[in-house]
Amino acid sequence: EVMPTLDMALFDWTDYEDLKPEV
Amino acid sequence: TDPCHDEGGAPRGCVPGLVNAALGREVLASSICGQPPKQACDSSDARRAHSAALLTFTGGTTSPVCWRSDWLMQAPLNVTLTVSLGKTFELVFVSLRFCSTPPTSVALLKSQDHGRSWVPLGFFSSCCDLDYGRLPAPANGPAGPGPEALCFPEPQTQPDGGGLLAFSVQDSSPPGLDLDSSPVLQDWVTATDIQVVLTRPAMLGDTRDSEAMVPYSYSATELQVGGRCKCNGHASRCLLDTQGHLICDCQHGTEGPDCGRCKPFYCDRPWQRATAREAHACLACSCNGHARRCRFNMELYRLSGRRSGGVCLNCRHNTAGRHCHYCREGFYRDPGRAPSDRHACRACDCHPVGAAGKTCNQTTGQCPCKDGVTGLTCNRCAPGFQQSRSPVAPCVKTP
Repeated sequence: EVMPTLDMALFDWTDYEDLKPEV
Repeated sequence: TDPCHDEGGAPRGCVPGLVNAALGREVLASSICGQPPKQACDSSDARRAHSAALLTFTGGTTSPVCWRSDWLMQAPLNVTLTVSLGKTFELVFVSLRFCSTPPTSVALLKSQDHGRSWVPLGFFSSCCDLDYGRLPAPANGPAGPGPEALCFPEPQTQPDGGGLLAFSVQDSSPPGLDLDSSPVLQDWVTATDIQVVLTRPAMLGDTRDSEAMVPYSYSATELQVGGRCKCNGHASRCLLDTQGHLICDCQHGTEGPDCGRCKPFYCDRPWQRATAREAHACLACSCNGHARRCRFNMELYRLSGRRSGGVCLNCRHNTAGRHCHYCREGFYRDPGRAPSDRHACRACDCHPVGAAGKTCNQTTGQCPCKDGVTGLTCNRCAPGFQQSRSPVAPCVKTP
């Protein structure tokens, strides 16, 4: 089973703003 | 036909040919007749000039043919002839032909530092003890373990009235001493300048030149310095550089006027003089084509059994290590490419959320994945997991 790649748009960065990667 | 390499291209020891290193070189004479002009000698008149250039004249016929010192009326009677060879040579012989009855006392010296300091090579005298405080040279060379400046008989007058001073380095070396294996002999034959000091003239006049019979005057021609351009076994010829200096045409990864050091990238082992049996070529560092500079490390050289001591510097193309043979942190080896390929190291490209770090396995490229994450770059949830909204735990078990 091939899983879909992680969708960055689904992540909630509210509590993890400092971890958010630069795009 | 390459003297420095065999038919298979492997390096082998090579030396330049034997030449007269003094030929065409300027000779400085401490005394030249005709300065100021005298009856038979006028330095401003070519027909009566006896310049020191006649000692190393390159060819053709001249008249006069001999250098002549000024009239020496009283002590000191020393006259010095100095010739700079322009570069280090390995001496084989020195000779000087006298145009009149030869002097009865001569000292021969050499310099290894372009005339700053001098050491004697040999003496020639009828009174070795009195003139130089030495015993006459033993018939079979020096008794000691190394070469030394011996006192030989003075040049003999020949039937034409002149004489020949002849010095051979072989005569001042113990028999059996080999240039390849004796650093002492290598040092002994090395010279940049030669000096002949004529210290006592024969009390006789010239019988070869057309000049008047004059006591206390030296006259000579054909100063020859037989030797090989010193290249330490790493060149078969010497050339003039752009500034007109004589330099070795260095091979075997060496450089310098005498091939006395390894070229910058050729430092995988220490420099050594070549011998007839072993070329001792400088070896290029092994950097897989990813570095232009390296340095020698003696400790590593010893640990390798004296095989390799080069350490590559500034590995490029994301490589690292002593030989630029592995990938730097954050990169992994592409198994489909050769180690020397510019693109042999690929970026790990670990997923910014799915991976627990940025450094992947250097062989497989596998990034460290967070729980429930899979894939080479940790960019997918593993079977049985699904994406969450939390970037800290991006994959959670499927309910």
